[in-house]
Amino acid sequence: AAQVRGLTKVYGSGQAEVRALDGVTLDFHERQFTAVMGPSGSGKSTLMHCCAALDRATDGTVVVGGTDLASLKDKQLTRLRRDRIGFVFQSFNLVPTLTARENILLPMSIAGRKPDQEWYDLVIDTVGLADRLDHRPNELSGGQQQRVAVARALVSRPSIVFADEPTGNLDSRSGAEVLSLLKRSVDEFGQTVVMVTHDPVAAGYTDRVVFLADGKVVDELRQPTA
Amino acid sequence: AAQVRGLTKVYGSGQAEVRALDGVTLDFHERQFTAVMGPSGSGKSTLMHCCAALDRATDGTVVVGGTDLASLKDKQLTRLRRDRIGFVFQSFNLVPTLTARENILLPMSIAGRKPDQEWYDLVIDTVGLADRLDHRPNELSGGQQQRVAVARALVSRPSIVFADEPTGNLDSRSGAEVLSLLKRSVDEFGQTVVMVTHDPVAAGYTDRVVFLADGKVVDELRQPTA
Ligand SMILES: Nc1ncnc2c1ncn2[C@@H]1O[C@H](COP(=O)(O)OP(=O)(O)OP(=O)(O)O)[C@@H](O)[C@H]1O
Ligand SMILES: Nc1ncnc2c1ncn2[C@@H]1O[C@H](COP(=O)(O)OP(=O)(O)OP(=O)(O)O)[C@@H](O)[C@H]1O
Ligand SMILES: [Mg+2]
Ligand SMILES: [Mg+2]
Repeated sequence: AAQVRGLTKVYGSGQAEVRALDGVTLDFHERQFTAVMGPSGSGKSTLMHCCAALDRATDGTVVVGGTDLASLKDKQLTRLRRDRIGFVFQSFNLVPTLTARENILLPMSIAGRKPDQEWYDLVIDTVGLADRLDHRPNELSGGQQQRVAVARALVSRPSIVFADEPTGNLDSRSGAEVLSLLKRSVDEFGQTVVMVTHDPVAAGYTDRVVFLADGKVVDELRQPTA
Repeated sequence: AAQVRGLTKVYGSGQAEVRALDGVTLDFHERQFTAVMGPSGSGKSTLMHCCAALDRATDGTVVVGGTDLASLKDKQLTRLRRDRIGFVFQSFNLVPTLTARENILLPMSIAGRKPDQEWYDLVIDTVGLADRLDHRPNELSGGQQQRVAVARALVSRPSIVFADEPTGNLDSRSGAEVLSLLKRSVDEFGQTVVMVTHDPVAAGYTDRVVFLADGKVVDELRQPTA
C-alpha cells in the first residue's frame, strides 16, 4: 500500500534546524491496520502528512499505491489525495461554515462522486452522529468534531486511510466504536489503515505497531495486545 | 473554591433544543484536584466554560471564590478571569502569530504582571518546552501545542484552574509530567484544579471524580485509583 524509504523532513536551518523525520524506512502493508506510536514531537504527524501527500519531504521517497509521490505534479497529487487517500487530522480541520453533513461529504462532492448509501449510513451510525448532522463545528463538542473528521475520511472508502490520533478526544465507548469501525474497514472491506495513537488500548486493535522516536523508527511489534 | 447550583445551559430552541447542562449541582473544593468525566457530548466542556466565566448559563448559579458570576458586569468578569482563573482549552486556542513564550506569558502581560521566576522555570521545565519557546504554534506538534496551553494556564498561578482534557494529545510520559505538575500545584501550592479527562490513568491522580451524563451529575468517586 505504501513504501517509505529514507524519508527525511527538516525544518529551519543552522542552529534552528529541526529534523522532524530523520531517515525513516518502513512499509505499510495492504489490508492491514498499522499503529504508529511514539513520544510527543517524535515525528508521527509529519510522517502521516508526508505519506498522504499533504507535505513534501526534504529527502527520501514515498510510494503510495505504486506511485512515487515525488513524480506527481501538484494537480496530480491533489487528485490522488482526493480519490485514494483519507486523512483524519490531529486538529480535525473542519470547515466552520459547513454543517457536519456537508463537512463529511465535502471531499466527495468536490470529486463529483456520491457515497455508497449503505456504507454512509453505517459510518454515520457507528460514529453516533445521526442527530448532529445539521450542526456546524462550533455547535459540537470536541469529541463530536473528532467523529465528524473520522466520518469524513471514511465515507469515500479510500484505499488508504491515515488517521492522526482519531480517538484522543473520545470517551472509551465512542473510542471503541471508532476503532471497531476502522478495524472493520480493514478486515471486511480491504482498506489499509495507518493510525497514530498514544493509547495502548487503541494499539490493541491493530495488526502491527511501529514505534518512532526523534524522527526515526526504533521498534516494531506484531499482533499487539493491550 | 467554586459552588454550582442548578446550572442549566440550553442551545437552540423548540425541536432543535439541546440541553447541554440540565440542572447541575456540585462543589469544587478548595485545594483539591477534581476530575470531571463522562461520555462525549455529556456537557463537560460546557460546565468548564460556565464555571470559568467564559460562557453565561441559561439558569442556575455559579459562585467562584465567593463571587456570584451573574452579579458581575462584563468588565469585572474579564478581570476575574484574567487574575484568578486559569483555563486550558480542549482545542488549545493559542495565538498563531505569537511564539510559545509569548503565548504562555500573554495573560500576565495583559494584566501588567510578571511571573514568579522560579515557578515559571519549573513549569517550562516540567512541560518540556525549553527548546521550543521561540516557535509559533504551527511549528509545534499537537502535543507541544497542548503543553503550551497548559503552561499558559499555570504560569500566573491562578487560584482555580479549569483544564479541559489537558493530556489528550500527549504520550504517557509527557502526560505523566503534566499530571504531576497539576497535582503538585494542588498539594504544594494550594491551588484548586478541575480537570476534564477521558483517561482513567489521569483520573487516578485526582482526589475525587465527578461523572456527567446528558448534562447531569450522575455519580461521584472519592480517592480514585486507576
Ligand atoms: N452552540 C451549540 N449549539 C448547539 N449545541 C451545542 C452547542 N455547543 C455545544 N452543544 C452541544 O452540547 C452538548 C455538550 O457539549 P460539550 O462540549 O460540553 O460536551 P463534552 O462533554 O465536552 O464532550 P467531549 O467529551 O466530546 O468534548 C453536545 O451535545 C454539543 O453538541
Ligand atoms: N514548521 C515547523 N518548524 C519547525 N519545527 C517543526 C515544524 N513543524 C513541526 N516541527 C517539529 O517537528 C517535530 C515533529 O513534529 P510532529 O508534529 O510530527 O510530532 P508528533 O509525533 O506528531 O507529536 P505529537 O504526539 O505531540 O502530536 C516536533 O519537534 C515539532 O516541533
Ligand atoms: Mg502529532
Ligand atoms: Mg469537551
